[in-house]
Amino acid sequence: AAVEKNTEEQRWSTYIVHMAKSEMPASFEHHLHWYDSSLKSVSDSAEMIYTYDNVIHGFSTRLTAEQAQTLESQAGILSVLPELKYELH
Amino acid sequence: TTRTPEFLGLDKSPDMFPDSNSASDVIVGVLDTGIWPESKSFDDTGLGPVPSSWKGECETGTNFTTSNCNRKLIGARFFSKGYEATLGPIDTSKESKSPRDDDGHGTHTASTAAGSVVDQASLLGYALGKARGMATRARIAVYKVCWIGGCFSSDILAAMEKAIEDNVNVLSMSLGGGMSDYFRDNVAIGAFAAMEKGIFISCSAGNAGPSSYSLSNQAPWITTVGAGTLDRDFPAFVSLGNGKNFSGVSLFRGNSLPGKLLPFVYAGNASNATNGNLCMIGTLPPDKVAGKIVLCDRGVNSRVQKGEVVKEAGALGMVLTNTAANGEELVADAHLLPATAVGEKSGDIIKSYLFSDPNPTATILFEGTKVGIQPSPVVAAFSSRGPNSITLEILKPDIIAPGVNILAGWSGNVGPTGLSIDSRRVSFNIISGTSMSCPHVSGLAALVKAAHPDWSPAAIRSALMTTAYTVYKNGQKLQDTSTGKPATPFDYGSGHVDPVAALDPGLVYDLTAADYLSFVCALNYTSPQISSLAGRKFTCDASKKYSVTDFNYPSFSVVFTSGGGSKSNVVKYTRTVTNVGSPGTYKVSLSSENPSVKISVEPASLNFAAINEKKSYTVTFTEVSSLPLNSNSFARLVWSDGKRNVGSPIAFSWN
Repeated sequence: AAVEKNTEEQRWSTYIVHMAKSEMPASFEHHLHWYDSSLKSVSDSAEMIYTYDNVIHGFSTRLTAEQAQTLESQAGILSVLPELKYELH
Repeated sequence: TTRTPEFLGLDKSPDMFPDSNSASDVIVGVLDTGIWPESKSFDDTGLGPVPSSWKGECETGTNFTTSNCNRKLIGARFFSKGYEATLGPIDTSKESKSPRDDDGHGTHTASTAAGSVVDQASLLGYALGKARGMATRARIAVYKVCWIGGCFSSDILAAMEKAIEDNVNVLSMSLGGGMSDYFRDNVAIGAFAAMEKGIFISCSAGNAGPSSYSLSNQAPWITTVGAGTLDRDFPAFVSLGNGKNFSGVSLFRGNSLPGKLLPFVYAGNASNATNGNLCMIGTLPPDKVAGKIVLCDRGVNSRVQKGEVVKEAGALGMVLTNTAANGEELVADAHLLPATAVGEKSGDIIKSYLFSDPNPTATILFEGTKVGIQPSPVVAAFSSRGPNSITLEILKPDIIAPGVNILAGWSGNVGPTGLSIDSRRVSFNIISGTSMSCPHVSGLAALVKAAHPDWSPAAIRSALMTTAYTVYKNGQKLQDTSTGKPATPFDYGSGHVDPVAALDPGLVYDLTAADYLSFVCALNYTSPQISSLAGRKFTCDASKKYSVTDFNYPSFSVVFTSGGGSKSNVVKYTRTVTNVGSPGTYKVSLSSENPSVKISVEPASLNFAAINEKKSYTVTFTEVSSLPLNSNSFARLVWSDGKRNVGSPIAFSWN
């Protein structure tokens, strides 16, 4: 079970989702609702880790590679970038 | 820091750096491992109220409360959700889930950029002096994004998001990762947004030198900072039984060696392990090294860990020798046992003595701190090098600044070596890296910003670049540690920073967000890529012919097609300079090391009647003869009014 959980865990990675804010459907009052709806369309359980509005328009979340790929193909999604680990110099 | 203020000339011209409010209204944001608020470098004596522009906060967490902030340290935040999402909840018995710095790196960089004056600062007596940041009156806001397990981009973006909201003026980021295209690099994306808000961003160039194409943080809206040496050293000689002496460096402080020659052994001979020469954990048999001095090779594990391994094995001292990867670069460490670091050449001679003498002996003589070392600055071997692997036509790094053996503030939770067994606690530590040169430029940018509050980040960067120097006082070119020969603009960009000159640069190459968008249009970015980068919909004008050669960068990088056939390559670059000094006439001068490219400038003189007046000029590069593939050649273009020199390096590449 532990191995299975670990394997399951490993399937999930953090992604940074860049949204085309200007393409938010009129049916949404607030872009956060749109973000949440987009996320829920690929995963019932995924939560937003951060939302961004200055540096980018979007959010970060944990997804499987398949979910990330599905999300990226949706309208209004500019890119779904895998999280990078940066090093101190 | 001690010594760098004098080395940079900051002590000679205090009146040039206004102590007025403008200097204390500049806010430097530092994304790093947090801060040790008790450090004297963050004392706020003499500072007025927190600037009214400030919107940030002092967050509470493990061993950190709002009372840890003051009028110097005006903001402290931490970002760990991305880190915890990947590695699980932070174990607060191991690291502080708060802005508190458990590592030392963040305290070091923050105090370098804007630390208050601290008298009698030193590391165990080394580098003793008056420590101060570059911008002693600037305010500091820290954003902890680096943890034991690393610095995660979702946390970095969240911190940049907040730093923009909080209204920092300068962002200092001594971190990097990967070399992906700008629209896929979250630091570059965040930096674009910050630049649009008028924030100056300086980043470390990376420590992957001396290989070429080894830079991090190459985006043109980021100031990319390489590392050079100071005129200070910490000599510790190796004295061999055959009477020969070899210079090395060390920050060891403690019980010195017995005043006699000691048995000397090469780790590679004492160990049975395949890489026994590296003094890695578990590879040194005590019966072979106890009571002796051990020669270890650099590589794989950290230098200080090698010292720990040698000490644990019962040896009395260590000589650490460079390999080809580091050449003659000597970085000093506060080892736990008497130890010194020697260059590759010395190491080879010492080894041949070890292998030939039946009873080799040695000792180490410590000489403390020496200043006035020449030549200096020298480009650090580890400093990452150009060309720019993403956009060849943008010359990077931009500039170099002191980054070798830099003393600055340190955390109270970790010893000077960073080793868990190092129970010493110090207020200041000496470490090296482009992590150290970056905050120097961040602090100097804050000084320029204080003197010229209305200048854009691009104008500030231009002033720092066009006034940088590329030759020593004797006219010789700056050297490169890794070759012992003259360095090139791919090593030092526009040269070594000269803050006093940067305050009065004469002309600046300014850039707006629109110019950067035209730049990415010239790179043929698609609309989604531009939207990812710029965070808004933007479509390049199909009727316009965008070209990187029109991008108003303060340096030049010209790319020719090698063997370009009979048609000689002719490339025209356009530049626009803004007069930020007194009215005057600037005349251009050109110098080139290779006649293979003819350079002409039109017009050859620019006459400015008023401040903020803009004039354009065109440089035509005509390839007279093609050089072989991957050749490089360099030239220099300088506008001068007889008092101020506005210098730009020109790099030619044949691809």
